[in-house]
Amino acid sequence: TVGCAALDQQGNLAAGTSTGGMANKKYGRVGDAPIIGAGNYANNATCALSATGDGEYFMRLNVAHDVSAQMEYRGVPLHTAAAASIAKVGKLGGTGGVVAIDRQGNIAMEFNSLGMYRAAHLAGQPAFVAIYR
Amino acid sequence: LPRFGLVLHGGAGVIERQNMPPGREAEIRQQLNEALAAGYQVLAKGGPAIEAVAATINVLEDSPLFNAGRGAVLNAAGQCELDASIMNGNTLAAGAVAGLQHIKNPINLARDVMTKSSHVMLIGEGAEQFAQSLGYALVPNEYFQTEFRREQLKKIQAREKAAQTGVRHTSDYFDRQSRWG
Repeated sequence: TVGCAALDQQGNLAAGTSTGGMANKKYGRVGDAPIIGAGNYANNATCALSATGDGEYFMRLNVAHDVSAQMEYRGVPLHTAAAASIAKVGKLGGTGGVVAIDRQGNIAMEFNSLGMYRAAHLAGQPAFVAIYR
Repeated sequence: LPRFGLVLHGGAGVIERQNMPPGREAEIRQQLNEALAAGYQVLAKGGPAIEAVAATINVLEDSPLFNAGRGAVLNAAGQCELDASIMNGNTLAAGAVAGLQHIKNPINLARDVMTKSSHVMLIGEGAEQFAQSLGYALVPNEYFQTEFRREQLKKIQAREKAAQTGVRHTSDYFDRQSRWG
């Protein structure tokens, strides 16, 4: 799975996710990537987010919207909300991660797996690429 | 704080460092940088976030190194089956596609579902008919398939068969591989 979340100069947010799903999948199995609110979400009032991981857990917990909802209803900062949602995934036994950005340009790259291919580039700052923790 | 920017991921099922084939890590980093630059350029020119997202994901879908577009995992029948979604934070418009087998860049079709249809999600053959109505060319499923993923599927299915006959592999490597693609 691959994904991106972006903040443009007009202050608008957007997020996208694309995937081949799970190896050896059968019966038309679909994961969280194409499910808005599970593997992908964007709302100018909160954040833009793309997820990757065990899709079934991200669907059951509505992870992408869960992060946004914590920010919207409880005023929780992005990285705190992302960490809390990934902790919920872990608690159910799932693994994976999210990348996200908010309107102020704060970013979060939370994951509970071995590593996550991730990168970021914010205006006026050097680009960042990482794989492992 | 920055006036604009982007974050991306290439998946969380990374290969353990000790199992990473030599040179592969450098290739992956190079592709991530390329994808980042594609999206950043859109933003730096004042372009919309939605276009930056599509530009970034197109690079990753075209790379055989990631589980999306070309280089995607294979389903049990040995075919690639692709899903994607996109969302505009300003309008809360969204587009999604699932079960595609012949669309080169699924994220582009998801964006067209968002902007050129009254729906949010289209799946399978219907989604591909919608694509053709917009002038998309279909690509053979072989375009997406790679030797690495064929080998991966063979190993997972061999293990699945072994499990059915009671033989258990100790390594949970295959667990992660099958769960993660």
